[in-house]
Amino acid sequence: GKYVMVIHGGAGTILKKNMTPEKEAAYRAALKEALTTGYETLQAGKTSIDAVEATIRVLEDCPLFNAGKGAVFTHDGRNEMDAAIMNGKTLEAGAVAGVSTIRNPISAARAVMEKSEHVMMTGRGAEQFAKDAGLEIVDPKYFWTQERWDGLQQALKEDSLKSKLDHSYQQPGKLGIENRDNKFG
Amino acid sequence: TVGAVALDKSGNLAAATSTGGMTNKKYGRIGDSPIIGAGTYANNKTVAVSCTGWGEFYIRNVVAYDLSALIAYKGLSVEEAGKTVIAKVDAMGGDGGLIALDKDGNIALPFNTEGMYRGTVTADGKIEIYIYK
Repeated sequence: GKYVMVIHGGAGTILKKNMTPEKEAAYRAALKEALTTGYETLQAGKTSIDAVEATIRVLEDCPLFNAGKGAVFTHDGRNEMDAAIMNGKTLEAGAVAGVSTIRNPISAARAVMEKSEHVMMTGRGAEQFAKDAGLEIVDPKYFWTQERWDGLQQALKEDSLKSKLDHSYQQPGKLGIENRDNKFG
Repeated sequence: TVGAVALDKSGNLAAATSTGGMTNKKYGRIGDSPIIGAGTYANNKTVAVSCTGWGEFYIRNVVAYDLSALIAYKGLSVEEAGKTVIAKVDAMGGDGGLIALDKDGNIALPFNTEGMYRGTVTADGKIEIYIYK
C-alpha cells in the first residue's frame, strides 16, 4: 500500500543478544505510539508538517531515544539538543542547535521556520526565541536520565584510559573527539 | 536521533529530525540533524528525508539533498537513491541510516549498522516496526 509516514529512532549497534524482551517491547510500544500519533494527525486532515511535529514530540518525550528527554550528555555533563523541520510544499525550513532548555526542540525548529525570517538559531538565542514564541521552557534537569549519565561516565573513563595507554591518542592538531558507535546514544 | 517523514492528503511532504547529539562531545559540536540538506530535507517534487548516524559523514556527503537530487536529476527510485547515498557514507567510513518517503508514497529505509529503530504506516493504517537487520 501507499505509505504516509515513516519514522526512525536512531541507528547503531543494536543487537538482539543485548536486548531484553522488556526493553524491546518498550521500544516497539514507543515507536507504535509515535506512528499512531502521526497517522491520527494525518487522518484528521492536518498537514504533513503537523504530523511530523506531533510524532517527533512523542519520541522527544520518551527517554528511550537520543532526543529531548533521552538526550545524551556532552563532555561537560550538559544536554545540547538540535532539531530541524522542512516543508516540502514551500521549501521553508527551520532548525535549532545546541539548546538545553526547550522541552521539545522540534517545536522550536518549527517556530523558527514559521515565525522568523531565519532558518537556524543556536544556543541561548534560540532558547530566548522559543520562549518568546510561547514554547515550554524547562530546567535542564528535566533531560537528565540515569542511563545517559552512566553512558557519559563510561565514555569519560574509556577516554581517560585510552589517553594513558595509547600515546598516539593525543595527536597534535587533533582536538576533536573520537566517534565510536556507542556514542550515538 | 529520531526522525519522521510524512505525506498528507494534499500530497505535501514534510521531514523532521531531532537529536541529543553524541555522548562526550566537546566544543559545541553540531551534527547533521539540524543542517538542512545534510540530515533533513523535503521537497514535494521528490522526497522527504531524515537521517541518523555519524553526522560528519552526512554533512560532507550532503546526504538528504543528494538523495533528492538523484531522484530529480537522475530519475532513480527512492529505494535506489537511498542505497546510493548510504553507500557513499559507507565508502568514506561513516555509518548510520535514513528514512525516505517519496511524493508517490514509496519508501526507503537503508542503513549500514547492526540495526535501526524504524517504523512505517500505510494510508489504510497498517503499522510495521523493525529494529534489527
